[in-house]
Amino acid sequence: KEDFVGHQVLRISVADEAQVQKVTELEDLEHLQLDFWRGPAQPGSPVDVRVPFPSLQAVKVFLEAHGIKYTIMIEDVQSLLDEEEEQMFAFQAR
Amino acid sequence: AASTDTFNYATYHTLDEIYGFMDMLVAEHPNLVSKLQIGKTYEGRPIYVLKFSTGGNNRPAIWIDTGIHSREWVTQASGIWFAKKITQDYGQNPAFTAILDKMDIFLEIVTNPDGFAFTHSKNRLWRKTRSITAGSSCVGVDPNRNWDAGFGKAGASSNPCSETYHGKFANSETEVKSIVDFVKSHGNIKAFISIHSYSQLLLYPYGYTTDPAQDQAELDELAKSAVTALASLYGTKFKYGSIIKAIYRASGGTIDWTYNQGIKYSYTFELRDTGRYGFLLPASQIVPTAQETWLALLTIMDHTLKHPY
Repeated sequence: KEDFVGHQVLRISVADEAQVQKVTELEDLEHLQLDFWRGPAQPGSPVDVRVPFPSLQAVKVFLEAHGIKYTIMIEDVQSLLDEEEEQMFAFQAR
Repeated sequence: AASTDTFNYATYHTLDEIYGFMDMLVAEHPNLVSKLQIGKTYEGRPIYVLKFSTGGNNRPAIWIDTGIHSREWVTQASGIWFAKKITQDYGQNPAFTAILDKMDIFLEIVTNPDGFAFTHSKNRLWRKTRSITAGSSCVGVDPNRNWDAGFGKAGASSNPCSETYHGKFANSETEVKSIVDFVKSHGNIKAFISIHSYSQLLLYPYGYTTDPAQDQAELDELAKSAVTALASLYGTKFKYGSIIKAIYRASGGTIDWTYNQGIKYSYTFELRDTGRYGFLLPASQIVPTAQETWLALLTIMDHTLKHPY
């Protein structure tokens, strides 16, 4: 199974069109392997993106360099997936 | 589970479990529910639709699908709950009984079975179909960009590695083509509701153009009523509007095609949440999500019944 250890989901707050454009640029950087859960839309509308562990630093630096605010929506994707799977197994066992 | 009464609606299930549930429901309600196979997936899995009908021939119908994006697990789980709810409420809830006395309901619980199986076996966060694109190492097409409505225009990607890859041509995905063929051959579908997660939105056409839908005023008013009904249960707030205004430009989308086919009441939902769990909504929220969504669905279905066209 694919491993999501260390992957984080960032919630990015875009303040204006220029920041939307910057985040869109981020979307085009394939080597970062970003997974946009909520894509860049309009200012005021949050953007949620899953960032693999190896890309975390680059993405955060990019956002900070352009003055784009973000918060960590999910600290570690794999831990949530583990909980989900455990719960399913528990129900199946029952 | 020995029956749909003991089936656990508050946990996520595998494809086999969901297909087993469908068979149980049909067996328990043979005069109300039947199972149709409308096609096969790219990997050869059957694509099933539950038909809820109290009789008649080719009655006006309501279509509901869940799980076209496979990782949006709360939608398939809600679809299971809706199926059971339909069998429980018919004959009990007067408003719903009136709907089913005049109209049929088609419910496709797992609209992207290959993708869904893949989310259980290999990659929980898989969104697309599993079809192979010649000349690319990347797999899958976004089935919500593969419809013949502004296909290939801005708002979808031509890159097979993108999560919004639109595919080689409209209806290239058998999962999409199966619905297209079904809708066309049925010819009497009056409402089409496609359910996604997350971000709490109720959307109507269009996504590929800023032109307003011809029925925008009515669609907007009905959306307002539907989200009000939804919020009445747990206070969950939904925004509503056209796809392009409420989210972003998206071409080749499901309900843009259905609307252009003449299905006036074409809507798409984005269910819970607004930014805590995303696609990993805890199973404890399945039933509340389904319950509140059902109220919005009832509003749309009731309006469809009372406003024939």
